[in-house]
Parts: sequence; structure tokens; C-alpha cells
Amino acid sequence: FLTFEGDLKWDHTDLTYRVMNYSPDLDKAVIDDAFKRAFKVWSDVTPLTFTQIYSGEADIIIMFGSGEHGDGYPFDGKDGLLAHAFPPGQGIQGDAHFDDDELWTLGTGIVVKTRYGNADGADCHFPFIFEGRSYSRCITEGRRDGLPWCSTTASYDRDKKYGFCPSELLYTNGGNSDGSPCIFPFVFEGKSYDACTTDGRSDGYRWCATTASFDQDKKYGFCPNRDTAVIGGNSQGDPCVFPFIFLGQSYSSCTSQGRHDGKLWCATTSNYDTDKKWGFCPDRGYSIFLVAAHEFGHSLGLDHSSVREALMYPMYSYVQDFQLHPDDVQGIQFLYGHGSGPKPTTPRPVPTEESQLIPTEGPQPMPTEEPQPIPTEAGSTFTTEEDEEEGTLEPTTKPIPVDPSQDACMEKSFDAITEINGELHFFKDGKYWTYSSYWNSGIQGAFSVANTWPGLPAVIDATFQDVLTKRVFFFAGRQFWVFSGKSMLGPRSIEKLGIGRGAGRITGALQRGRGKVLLFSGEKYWRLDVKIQRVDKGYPRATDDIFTGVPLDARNVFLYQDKYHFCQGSFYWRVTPRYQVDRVGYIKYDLLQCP
Amino acid sequence: PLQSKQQAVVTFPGELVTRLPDLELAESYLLRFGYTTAVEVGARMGSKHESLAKALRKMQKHLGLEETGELDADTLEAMRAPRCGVPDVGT
Repeated sequence: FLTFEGDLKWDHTDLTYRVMNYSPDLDKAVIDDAFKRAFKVWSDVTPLTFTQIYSGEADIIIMFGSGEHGDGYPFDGKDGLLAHAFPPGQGIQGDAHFDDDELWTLGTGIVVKTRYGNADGADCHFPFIFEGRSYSRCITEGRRDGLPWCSTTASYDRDKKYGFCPSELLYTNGGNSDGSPCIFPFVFEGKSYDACTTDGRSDGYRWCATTASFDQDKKYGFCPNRDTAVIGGNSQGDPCVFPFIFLGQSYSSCTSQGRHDGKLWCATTSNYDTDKKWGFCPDRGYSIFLVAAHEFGHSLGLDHSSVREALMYPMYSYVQDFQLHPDDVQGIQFLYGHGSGPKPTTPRPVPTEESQLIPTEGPQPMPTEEPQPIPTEAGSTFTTEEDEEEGTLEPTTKPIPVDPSQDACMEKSFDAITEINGELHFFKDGKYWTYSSYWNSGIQGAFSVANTWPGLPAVIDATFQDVLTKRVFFFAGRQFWVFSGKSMLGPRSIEKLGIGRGAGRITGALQRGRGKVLLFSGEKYWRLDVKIQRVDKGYPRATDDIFTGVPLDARNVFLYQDKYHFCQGSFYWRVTPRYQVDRVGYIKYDLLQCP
Repeated sequence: PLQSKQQAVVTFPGELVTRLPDLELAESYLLRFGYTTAVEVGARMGSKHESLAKALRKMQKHLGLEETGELDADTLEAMRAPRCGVPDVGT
């Protein structure tokens, strides 16, 4: 990680932020939620707190803009530059700006959140069936008022679940009209307008009057983008018009003709050749959450990292299950120190806007009968073959918990972690807990180590189960024990295995196919031949020779669900069999499923 | 037969970023994100290749790419990738 020159940082930890305007691409509630989650990424690992304010001077001012937007660092249209932010300080310092020539989504395509209707603000389901026809966009068919709507399930015909799509005929954003819809036609500087316009503005945002005359009433709002709105070009926010004429040919859908980069575009009037009005068609877009989390890193004092997987790497890439990379954690904690500990990242439902706007008359699709609530999916009780399948694990008699009140979730760390008979075992001070994702039984325990494996010391360093014989090996200090059921061999010295005197405690073990196990100590590892109980020649080797990107001073190392896990502090690094770190998560919340 | 017909490429009005030739793209990227300075670009007349290679290596190292000093495919892909506007080097 890198920090800015002079380690610029905030001199207080209770930071405020203010969102000055919103992108027309997304519902305001979705953007607010994304920013809140992006700040939480950083507050989870530091003492920092973030509070949204709605007036006055905030530490971090957030705005959307395009091209030159007032700070001398212009954006560049669609793609390329996505956003930028300034390091901590007064005035513009700390502020974050987002390029509104991008399509802002949650990373996987346009999000069409509905309002009103009977679907409680659910997103549109594309494609959907209406009167036997399939639609992949919001439609006005079936209505006389021109309001675009969509089904929120795969079939309106079957489910009758629907909502209204973003439209200037339904509401506006910002301005001074409290969300009132546009009134068409309206008069602005003596001219009559039948649609949203960018006239009178230098920032390219589309607006309308919310009374019949702006000149007289000065009431206005910004138009939300429809799902068919184009991005960039010279018609940002206007809908595609199909069919349109381009070089004499008629097009009824977006096309890449005329371009060398393959990007899809459409005209926003019926004839490109005469009007030259165009824009790009919606694609996956960029995740406002991921980009915001990156920019807020700058706002807090982090510069770009050269670690590709880190959030602060300068290039954008979409990840579905985002976890802050250890490089980012180290960077931000270098500046602000640790917080009181990470908290679980529970997904927060995006609030609906039902409470903000109440329709005078609930608009309803005209066709057919009244909407009736019908289950969205054919009701099927979730019985699978797995339920009836016999477990492949040998039946075991469950030990009796010694003290159910001793909670694994209260432990700060564990002596050893391993998978035995398909269940994760967490050892600490003579106790252990089990967790099985297979049985979905939650955390079981605490159990007594002495009851299950009599003769072991209270504190063990590492353990693993041999996949072939099901024997369980335990390591503590420089000794090891081997259990087959309750029969025990040991203790024996790890020197008998060929691990020299220079090695410290064994921190973990990874089973490698049949009969081989990697034993870790310090920054090295040995390969143990379990059958002959001897490490192979050519070892020890450096852990980072093959396990790059994991903490070299891991406290626990274990195999779980065919992936390698390296634990340090509250976190674990999960490594695929191809030696790629594919997840960094919380031991308690992700592995133990603590509340 | 239709595919062999040469497709017309149009200059779309209002498009802020045009597709620059590779070398121009590289020079503007290296300057914008702090790997070269305007002074270096201006003084490059005599040793253009060397200074470009040096700046490319700097960029490749910073972004975790293979340090070839060449304008190779990976480097060009990185230069065309969507990204944050904050410079990688300098203020």
C-alpha cells in the first residue's frame, strides 16, 4: 500500500459526508445505500465513523459530474476515467467526484427499481411476459397514460406483480419541486418544451419544469434516466429511438455499425444521418459501491496500491463478494490504527422510496383484471435427493458439551483449526467447538478435548486428520500424538518426523492428496509422508514459494472444503488449489457463522 | 459476400475520447498518471525510445505488470482499462 506524500490524514475520526447530487442512472436510495456500505468498508477496520449530513460543510463532499466539472481535472466521457478523489484536508480536499458519463449500476447491468404498483419497490424482471409477448425493457403497452412499467416476476400474465419504471412523468430528482413529475409542455425562456432538456445548463443534466411555465414559477427538477436511456455520446440520458436511420439503413436495436471498438450505440432521434444525435446503449456499467469504496480510500489518505487484488489498485474490476484486501487493511490501519474489531458484513436491504412519494392514485396497468398476488414461483417444498442421500461419513457419537455457555464467538483466536469427519473443529485451551455446513447445525460445543482425545495437553498447536486412515494427528510444542478413535500413540518428538531442532511450533497442516501432508512452522513448510511418518527430502521450503499473498506468520493453517486457509488475527485467507487467494474473510463471521 | 464489404467507420460527434494510436495513447497515459513529466516529454526528441522504455518500466512495475519496457499487449490493455483518475505517481 501507499499513502500520500506526508501521510496526509484526518485529524479527527468522526467524519461527515454530504452527497451534493445524484446520478440519474440509479434510484437515490440505491446510491445512498452504496455510499453507506462503501464507508463501512473502512469503518469496519479502523476507529473511523462516517455520518451523512444534508446541509453545511462536510469533511467529504460527494458529487457526480461530467467532463470539466469545476476542479480542473476533467472526466473523459464513457469508460476511461471513472472517478477521482482528493486526499484529506480542508476545502476540496477529501472530496470524491464520480463521472456521470458512466453508467452507474451495482456492477452487473442496469438496475430498474420500480415505484408504486404492487411489488413493494422490487426491481424489474427482464424479460417478462405480458399478454403472451416477451419484453426486455419497460413498456407503456396496456396503458393510456404513457407511464412505463414492468413486471417484477418472469410473467405478468401469471403473477400480476408490477411496478412503475423511472420516468419523468412519475417523478423528478433534486431541484425545488419535492419530486413532482414534469409537466409537458412547459415554457422556458419563451420556448415550449415537450421533453426533458439540457438547455440552460452547462453540466449536461436533463431537467424539466414541474409547472406549465418555468419562466413564471421557477419550479423544476432533474429527470431520472429511463431504462432505455443512452450513456454518453451527445444525448446523455435521452432514450434510444427505434427504428432509426444510419447511413441509409434502418436499425431496430442497438448496433456497433460505424464503430471500430464494437460498442453498441443507438440514435436518439429517428434519423442519425440528419440529426447526428446518439449515445451508447446500456451495458453492465460500473459498480458505484466498488468505485466509491476505492475513492473513499483516497479521501482517507490512501494512494494507489500495486497489489492487483487490492481495492486501492487503480484499475476497476468487478467482484461479486467484495472483501477488503489485507493490503488495504494494513494501509488504512497504518494511518488510523485498528478499530474495536471487525463487525459482520450483513447485507442491508435497500430501502424503498414508498414513504417519500405517495401517489394520488395508484397507477395500475390497464389490461386484464386487477393484479392478484400469486406466488412468484410454483410452490415447491425444497426436498432434494441430498436429503435422502446417506451421509458418506462414518457415524460418530457426539460428545456431550462441557459447558454450552462457553461461546466460540467470544474467543479472540483459536489454538488450532481443522476439519475432522467433515466438520470444522476449533480448539482453544482444552475445549473445542464443531461447525458443520453440511448438517447446518450451527456451532456445537464447547466440548472437552480431554474427554474426546484423552492424554492430550490442554493447548495444542495444530491438528489434522489423515484422509486415508481417518487417524487424527495432534501437535503441541515439539511433540505429536496420533489418535485412532480413542487409541493413542505418543507423545513422540517431531524430530522423529525429520523436522529439525530449528523449527518452532507447528502452526497448521494441509492434506495433499493421499498420504501427504504439508506441515507449517514459521515461514517454512515440510511435506510429511503420513504412512512412513517422515518428511520428504528437499524440505523445508519457503511458504511464499507457492502460497503467495497469504500472511507468512499465519497462526492456523488448515484445509477446509478443498481449499487452503491461512489465519491471522480475525481474518482468514482462502487459497484455491491453483494457489490463488480467492477470498479474505472473517474467521468468526464467515467460517463460524457468528451472529 | 456481405461480410467482405468494408464497414464505414464514423466519427461520432461529442465523443470525448477518440481511439488514439498506441504510441499517442501511451504518451498521454504516462504523462497523465505521473510516469513522465511534461518536461521529459518535451526533451525526448533525442532519446525518445529510451525515455519511453524507462517510463513504461516504471508504470509496469507500479501496476504489477511484467517489466518489459515495451508497449506490449498487456500494457496497452492496462492503459485502456477503466480506472481511477488519481495519478499513480506524484501529486
